[in-house]
Amino acid sequence: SLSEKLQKAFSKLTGKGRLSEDDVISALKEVQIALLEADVNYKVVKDFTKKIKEKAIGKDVLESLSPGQQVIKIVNDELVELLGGKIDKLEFSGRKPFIIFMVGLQGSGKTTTSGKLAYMLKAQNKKPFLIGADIYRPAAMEQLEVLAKKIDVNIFFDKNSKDVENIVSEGISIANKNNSDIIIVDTAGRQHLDDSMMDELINLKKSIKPDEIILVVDGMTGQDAVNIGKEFNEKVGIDSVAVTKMDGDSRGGAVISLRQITGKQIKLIGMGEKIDQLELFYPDRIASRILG
Amino acid sequence: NDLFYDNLEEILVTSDIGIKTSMELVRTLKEVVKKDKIKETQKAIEKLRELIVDIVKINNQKLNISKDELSIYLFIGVNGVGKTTTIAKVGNLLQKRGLKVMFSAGDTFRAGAIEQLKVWGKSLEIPVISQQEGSDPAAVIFDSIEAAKARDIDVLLIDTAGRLHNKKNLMEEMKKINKVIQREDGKKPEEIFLVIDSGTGQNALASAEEFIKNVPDITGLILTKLDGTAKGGMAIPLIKELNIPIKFVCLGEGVKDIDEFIPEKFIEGILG
Ligand SMILES: Nc1nc2c(ncn2[C@@H]2O[C@H](COP(=O)(O)OP(=O)(O)OP(=O)(O)O)[C@@H](O)[C@H]2O)c(=O)[nH]1
Ligand SMILES: Nc1nc2c(ncn2[C@@H]2O[C@H](COP(=O)(O)OP(=O)(O)OP(=O)(O)O)[C@@H](O)[C@H]2O)c(=O)[nH]1
Ligand SMILES: [Mg+2]
Ligand SMILES: [Mg+2]
Repeated sequence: SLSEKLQKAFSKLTGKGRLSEDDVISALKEVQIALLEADVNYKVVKDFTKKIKEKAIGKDVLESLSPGQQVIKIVNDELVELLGGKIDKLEFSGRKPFIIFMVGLQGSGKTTTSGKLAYMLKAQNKKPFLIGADIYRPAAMEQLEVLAKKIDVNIFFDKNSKDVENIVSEGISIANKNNSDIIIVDTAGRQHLDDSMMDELINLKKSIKPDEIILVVDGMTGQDAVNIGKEFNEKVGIDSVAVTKMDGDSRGGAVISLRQITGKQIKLIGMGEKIDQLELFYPDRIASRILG
Repeated sequence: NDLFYDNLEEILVTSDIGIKTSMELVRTLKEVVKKDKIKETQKAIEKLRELIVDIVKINNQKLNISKDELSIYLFIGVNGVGKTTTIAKVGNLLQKRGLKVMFSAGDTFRAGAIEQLKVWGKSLEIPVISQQEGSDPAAVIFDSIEAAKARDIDVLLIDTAGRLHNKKNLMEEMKKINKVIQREDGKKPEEIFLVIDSGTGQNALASAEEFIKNVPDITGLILTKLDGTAKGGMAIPLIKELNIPIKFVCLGEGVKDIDEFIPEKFIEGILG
């Protein structure tokens, strides 16, 4: 783990008394390698280690008795700060019904997370409503329907429609008749390089005017996380991020990259395939995971 | 010149090749450049291309098909990588070659998984053997092999549920599925494909190692979603370490969006 590596790197140096700038720089190489192996983006790592270097070469670290511990603490604190505040509770309030779009790349976990979010909101005594707006993937609507039935949440989809905007607006009017207070729209997976699919999303946003667009990203995503975050945020505009499959042992550096590139809050963490395996974001948990 | 190598390292790392493999490649390139007294950057990049081609070019890239018996292709991999969609693509390819194909709906767990494969089967006119959602995957697979033999099928493609490599019970289930196939068919599956999402980062290596530990007869990798900005670079340390060939690459959601793996094309996607 990074903390073990740093302990090792600095234990060789403690015997020398004061640390030189070169000593800190060589130990920071360990930090760089560990962050890259944790899938943090290359450029983000460069900026991050520069910041750490400025703080580590500061007076109090160089004169401390356990420089390794000090640097680890600086790295950890810097990561936690970068990741943004923790989420104590989900705030989807204001307009009624509150409309959420789940967007992202193919297979990232949008449909599953839509079901999980509806379940979580229901447990908070909200009245969620699901809309299946993926008209492309075979049996996408059936998949969401099975989830909706499982948690007894109302759902709308139209297997015969090829008009996503119609499906969503019709779903909203039905949700209103149902007195639902939160509407979750599950959209089709799409590549940010695919202009026609990005246009579909841009047009859907224009006509429906959602209150929150959640970018759903696979927790195992590598360097491409910055491209995903940047393109979806610039072309469509996102409000927050959900990271899935974090019950795996991928270190999750993509979370850092997403936060850094979009500046948006990481709100939700998918921790399994079951409908109740959705957690709220805790930066210190993610930071210690990345540090190993 | 240091800048040249730094930029190269950045290109390699940002394609998910991994920092250790990237540093190794740059180190080797520096030695080759020195030894061969290379002066132009174009030549140096050509050398780098060759180094990478040497890693990913493995000889057994052909599709294994039994002459007079049923061939079984098993598809395994992490959640959401594209297994089910790839089965449709490979099934379509084989059918176009005149082979009789059948699908086995071995994912009995995920919502809508059986239905998803059935929709593909219907559109390709390929029969799908399935049971109820929640049934034992081994039972479905057993049924499928029986049905494939009875109907004189050439290739049976078996879909399985997505699974993370750190889930012990799911790794055990996958082992059991492999055993059932070998027992029922009397031989190892002709192909066991580990399907990998090109956007996966460094976890791909630990994941593949664990899959192989539990299913040592994996015969090929399939890299999906190469139609985006992800470069699939983690395939390089993967192939170097595990010596398993990439048999297909997938470039889209349509049934035709599948190609044989061409090392030069793959590397061009990384180096430009
Ligand atoms: N282990 C684990 N699996 C997950 C998690 N979230 C989703 N999955 C699985 O990931 C796979 C893909 O999930 P989907 O919900 O179908 O993904 P999607 O983004 O809707 O996919 P498309 O609609 O095709 O773009 C499924 O097998 C899910 O069960 C998670 O947090 N942990
Ligand atoms: N852009 C792109 N999308 C792909 C590709 N291959 C599969 N997909 C999409 O990825 C998503 C997931 O594909 P599936 O075939 O359901 O993946 P899976 O591995 O069977 O998923 P689980 O069974 O849930 O583990 C779907 O939306 C597919 O259309 C590809 O090569 N390119
Ligand atoms: Mg979906
Ligand atoms: Mg599947």
